[in-house]
Amino acid sequence: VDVSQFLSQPAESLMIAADNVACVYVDHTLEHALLVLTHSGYSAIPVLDTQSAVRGLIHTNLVINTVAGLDGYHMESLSHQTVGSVMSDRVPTLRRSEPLLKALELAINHTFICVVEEDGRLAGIITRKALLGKLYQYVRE
Amino acid sequence: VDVSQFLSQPAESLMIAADNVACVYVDHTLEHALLVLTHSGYSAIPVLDTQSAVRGLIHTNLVINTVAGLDGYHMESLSHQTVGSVMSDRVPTLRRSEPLLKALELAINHTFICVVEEDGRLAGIITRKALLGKLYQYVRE
Ligand SMILES: Nc1ncnc2c1ncn2[C@@H]1O[C@@H]2COP(=O)(O)O[C@H]3[C@@H](O)[C@H](n4cnc5c(N)ncnc54)O[C@@H]3COP(=O)(O)O[C@H]2[C@H]1O
Ligand SMILES: Nc1ncnc2c1ncn2[C@@H]1O[C@@H]2COP(=O)(O)O[C@H]3[C@@H](O)[C@H](n4cnc5c(N)ncnc54)O[C@@H]3COP(=O)(O)O[C@H]2[C@H]1O
Repeated sequence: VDVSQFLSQPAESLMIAADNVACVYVDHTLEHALLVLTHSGYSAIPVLDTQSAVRGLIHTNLVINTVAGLDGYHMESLSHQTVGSVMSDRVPTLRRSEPLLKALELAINHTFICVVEEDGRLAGIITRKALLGKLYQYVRE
Repeated sequence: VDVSQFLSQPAESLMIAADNVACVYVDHTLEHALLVLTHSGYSAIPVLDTQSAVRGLIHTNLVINTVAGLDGYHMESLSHQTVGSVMSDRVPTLRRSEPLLKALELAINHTFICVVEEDGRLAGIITRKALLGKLYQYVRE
């Protein structure tokens, strides 16, 4: 198997399944989102809607910037704002059957790519780490 | 030029120069570090000592976790703690002349690699984005 055979494999072959992906919902509070982000250790995680469709991403920096004021950080306002009102909706998605070459192209500018079912529900994510690990194996040979 | 010629090029050929790298110093407060992290938008940045040698990394999640308590976030204590006391010292470094293949290997588990001078001073960083962008160009041909 050479690198071009690897990159024509389907996206689902390299994804972390949705069950193992930390995520939050559009109606959750920013307080809850910050808890999930800091406990998981991830700097950004997917945001889903009630049908588990991918709606956006939420970053720790984005949450902190939302409550940063001239006189300090208003952490008490985190429980009054929802994830949906501040999340970034620049989230790259791929279908399970799309080739990994497409995931590599998207990974240049995104730290992870969401893999979705035909109806938009989250199936899993492909991370830069997984792609880099594989590419390293192929280029060394 | 094929991919193996690219990967035998020196690390300095793909780095962002130190002048353009957001960083903080070991003696800075966590309050200052959080400001630099949230204003730059980066989730982790290098920590330098007074001789500009690389000493560690600081992440936004790490700063928030430091002040997270059972009854909320104690942001006022950020100004009483130094970066050096909480930073993570797991920071991969390379010298300018080391090959990009080594940077690729380190980038599997690190979002960026610090390139250092012989005396340990920061010369620049190599990002996963830069490596992925180049690799994509080579594998598409
Ligand atoms: N608990 C852990 N154990 C080992 N290594 C860890 C780790 N947390 C982070 N890292 C390392 O740090 C990189 C950047 O993590 P970050 O959270 O900024 O950025 C992450 C995060 O935003 C997201 N991500 C990764 N796994 C996730 C998951 N299971 N659930 C939700 N989001 C995830 O994808 C981005 C890229 O992940 P990637 O693996 O390429 O790259 C990861 C990985 O190399
Ligand atoms: N202002 C911006 N403009 C355009 N794209 C942006 C951006 N900020 C972040 N990104 C995108 O998000 C990725 C992850 O950023 P993050 O801050 O988690 O993780 C970053 C950050 O921790 C660090 N980094 C990158 N450039 C830096 C700089 N000039 N100074 C200090 N740290 C930097 O290296 C990690 C990997 O960077 P990489 O470029 O591979 O990957 C970046 C890039 O693809």
